[in-house]
Amino acid sequence: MKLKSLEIKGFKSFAQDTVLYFSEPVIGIVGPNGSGKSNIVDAIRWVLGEQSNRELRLDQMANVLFNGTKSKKSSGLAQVTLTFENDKNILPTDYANVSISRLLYRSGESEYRLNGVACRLKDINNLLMDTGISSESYAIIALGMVDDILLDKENSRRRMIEQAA
Amino acid sequence: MKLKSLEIKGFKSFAQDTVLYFSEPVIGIVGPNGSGKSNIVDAIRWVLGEQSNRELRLDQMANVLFNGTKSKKSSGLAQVTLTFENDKNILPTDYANVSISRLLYRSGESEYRLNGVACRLKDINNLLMDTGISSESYAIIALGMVDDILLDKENSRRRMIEQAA
Amino acid sequence: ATEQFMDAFEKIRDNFIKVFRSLFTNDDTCDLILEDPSSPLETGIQIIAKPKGKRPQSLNQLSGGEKTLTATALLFSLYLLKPAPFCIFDEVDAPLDDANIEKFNRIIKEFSKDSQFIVVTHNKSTMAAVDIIYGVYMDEPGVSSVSAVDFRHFEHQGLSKI
Amino acid sequence: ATEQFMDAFEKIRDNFIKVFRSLFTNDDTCDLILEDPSSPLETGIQIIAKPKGKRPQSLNQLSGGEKTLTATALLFSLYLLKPAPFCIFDEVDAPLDDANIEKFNRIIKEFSKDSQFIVVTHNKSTMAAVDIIYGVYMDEPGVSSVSAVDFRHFEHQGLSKI
Ligand SMILES: Nc1ncnc2c1ncn2[C@@H]1O[C@H](COP(=O)(O)OP(=O)(O)OP(=O)(O)O)[C@@H](O)[C@H]1O
Ligand SMILES: Nc1ncnc2c1ncn2[C@@H]1O[C@H](COP(=O)(O)OP(=O)(O)OP(=O)(O)O)[C@@H](O)[C@H]1O
Ligand SMILES: [Mg+2]
Ligand SMILES: [Mg+2]
Repeated sequence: MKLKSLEIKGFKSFAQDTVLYFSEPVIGIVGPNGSGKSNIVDAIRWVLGEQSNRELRLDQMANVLFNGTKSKKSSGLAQVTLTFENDKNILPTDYANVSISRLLYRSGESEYRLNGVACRLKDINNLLMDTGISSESYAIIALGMVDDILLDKENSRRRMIEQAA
Repeated sequence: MKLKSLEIKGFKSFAQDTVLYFSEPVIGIVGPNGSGKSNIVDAIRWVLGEQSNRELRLDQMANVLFNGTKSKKSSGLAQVTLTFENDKNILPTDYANVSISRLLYRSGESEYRLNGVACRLKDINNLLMDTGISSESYAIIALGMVDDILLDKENSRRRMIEQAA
Repeated sequence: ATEQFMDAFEKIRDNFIKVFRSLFTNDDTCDLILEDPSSPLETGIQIIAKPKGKRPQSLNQLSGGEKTLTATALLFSLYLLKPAPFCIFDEVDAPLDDANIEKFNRIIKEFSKDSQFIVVTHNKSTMAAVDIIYGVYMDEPGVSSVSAVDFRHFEHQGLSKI
Repeated sequence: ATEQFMDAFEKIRDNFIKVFRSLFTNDDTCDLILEDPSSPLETGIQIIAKPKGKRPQSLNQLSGGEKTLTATALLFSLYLLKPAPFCIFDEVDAPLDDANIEKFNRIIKEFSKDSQFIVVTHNKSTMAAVDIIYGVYMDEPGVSSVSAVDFRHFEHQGLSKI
């Protein structure tokens, strides 16, 4: 499941279409406070199906849409696409890549897509199930998860162990 | 109220008698993780009368006593002394310095001293009242206080404003 | 009592706007407001912080570093009204980028004309900004020791000696 | 189900002891225990961490950096049992000292043979340890942009260019 790219548009501070390529084993993300680094992490969680407003640092899900500045108006659509190599053949072998997209319109309508074709969140979850990637998997290790382990809120330690089992 | 020195003995990881001199405007404290930097901050809070176990990172007050290692036995007494210049004359002018001490014995007995003479916590609080120093004053600005402001737990923002008023 | 509180509140609010602008930029806006102006002695205090160009709907939408900077601006605002003889910062610079650490240390330098500052840090640029450094270490496992560090010598050796 | 859980638990515990010792030192001890071994499927999990020479009565007595290192050791232990295709660390190195940051980055380098790691950081030594850097910045206020950074060129310019 080698990552290939992440495309973000209209999501939080990423008003413009932005692409990151993941061609290396260890990728660093740097920049000033407030530039958008954690927003990139949020985008990855979101496209993998994260539903918790708290985990995404939102008061409500609508807040993922770029909300405008003095000189740029807000977005009508937030779209994130994460692309992997199909090296574990979770899709039929004639597919070289697996692209997962999530869209949210300002109207509240939302959509998931697999390689460009509309599908349900359920289909994406089934696809990802044995790969160890899900928005709640311990793959996403923000500083917050360190706290979860230390405080053991709502038995988070046992839930993590159960997930790995 | 210029700080002069801090003496720590038997308090948390400071098994041995340790003195820091505060002769400069800006004093840096550095060192590896777990070396004892935050314990120095705790010692200052404690000697100024801090009673909250949570603020001192303790399960119980007895845990301030150095609790021993494989090669050194635990302390029977925790003692911290903070010394200021008496430049605001909070004591009669023939005193050059003001020394506040707090002692806790493993038996649970505790003591406060002012310039070496036993007194009550009340006497120390009265002395410090108009100087702006108290263990809850915003003078102690750990990372935790930043959180208090941001989360506004138990109206901490208004309490801070009332204190400054 | 209400008058005393409102008087302090107004001054703190002015300070907050000034300090916030020096920690962020002059194009950034902020405010401090009483949630319920009709009952000043009980109401909560709301913080509005809008870094340049952004329109965050709540403090929660700000980044980690922006939140720390905003809270620090409020602490300095209280300090300006009623300066404490000394202030202690324990790794408050951890979430800040280099440029913000420099601003933070410059404010401390400014205020250190009137008060003493004790700054616990892992950051090299903060270490370069202080007047004296105490190194804390454990030669004997589990037992802390302290010694003053000659900073110029320290820069070359790195912290590994400590 | 109980067997599956206990089997995973035992392996994670072994990993935890190994990883903890590589993040701390070989003289440091730790353990992972079931609070109530008789009801493994419901009981809480207790973490014991004793850095060299110290006898902390609970995790709460450890320092900021020691806590982060201990939690990270547990996360890596889960990872070793069931490697995720990629892991993301968002400023996890903030409370760590230089020596621990180096160990942390060395473990990431080791595991990166099998998974990809995305590391958000403000720390120069972490930046030196990664394979490629993406710089995030806002030319237009409030609007994020990203561009790959040539690290060698970047070391000299400093981050101010970004
Ligand atoms: N829906 C949105 N529209 C526009 N901007 C947004 C939106 N949501 C969040 N932001 C802005 O994104 C900015 C950057 O956030 P982010 O948390 O990614 O910063 P960061 O690079 O991680 O900074 P730090 O180093 O301080 O952690 C914040 O200032 C926030 O106001
Ligand atoms: N009563 C005690 N007796 C002996 N050691 C103690 C006691 N209480 C705390 N300690 C130890 O003191 C150590 C240092 O704590 P401290 O929080 O001061 O570290 P620090 O230098 O601030 O580290 P960091 O950079 O990680 O924040 C901890 O490892 C803890 O186990
Ligand atoms: Mg961030
Ligand atoms: Mg500390």
